[in-house]
Amino acid sequence: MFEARLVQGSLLKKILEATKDLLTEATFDCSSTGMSLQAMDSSHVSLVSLMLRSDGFDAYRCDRNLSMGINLTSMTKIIKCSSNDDVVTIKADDNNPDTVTFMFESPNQEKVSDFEMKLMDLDTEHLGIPETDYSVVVKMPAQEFQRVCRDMSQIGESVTICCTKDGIRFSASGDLGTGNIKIAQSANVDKEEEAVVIEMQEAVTLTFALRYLNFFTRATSLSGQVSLSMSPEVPLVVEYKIADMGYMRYYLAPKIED
Amino acid sequence: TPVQNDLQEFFALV
Repeated sequence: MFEARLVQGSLLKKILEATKDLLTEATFDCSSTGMSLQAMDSSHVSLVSLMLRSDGFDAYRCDRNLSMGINLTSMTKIIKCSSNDDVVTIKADDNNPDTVTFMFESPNQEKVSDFEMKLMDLDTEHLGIPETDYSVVVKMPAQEFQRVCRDMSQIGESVTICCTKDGIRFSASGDLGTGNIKIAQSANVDKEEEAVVIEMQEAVTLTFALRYLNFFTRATSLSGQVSLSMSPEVPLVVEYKIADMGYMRYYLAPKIED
Repeated sequence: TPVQNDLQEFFALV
């Protein structure tokens, strides 16, 4: 028996929005620790890693480990049938292993819906992600990062991110010319969410495909802040924390000079 | 022009 109840049901809408450009199907792994998902996009350039810890749910029961192969397009259709203030419960029954049920309850309990969705048999490839001490970790407002990625993609297909202790510089070039955006580390901020904080061991310069960074910024509604972890010649980690529950992380391989 | 790396070159399948 698996049952996970989320009072803040709209969180699932945000999570699906945050994966829609990268994944069409994925396996949700459920265990006593929580629900997780790890999947690469079809071109093997990026990886999505979601963690929702069991203690972040309003009720959680998972008697035995369960892997649910889910068509995310179908799940999105079903989750769209919920209202933003609905309580969502995800249920899977051991006697009926080919389906998952989503139950939506209005806050006053006057409307209760349930949708049963067919599960898929997916060949899941799991990647082992090594523990890495990153040379640079930048925390910045998620909306600012979204804006930078959007603006840079007006100029070119790639962005070069150069991070020093003074700040982070995003540069792009293309047929129309070049663009640079430099964001300094915050001197002092009243609100933690508005801060730009740089933790640095050594300066790093890396180039990434803007197409993917823009896909990652679909997660902006999940968190006020985003963190970018970088080391020379290894994939970038873009992390959006999901308050009291876990995270949505994206890994993107850097571009290299041919 | 820079070339896109494959993620699997960094993270092995487990």
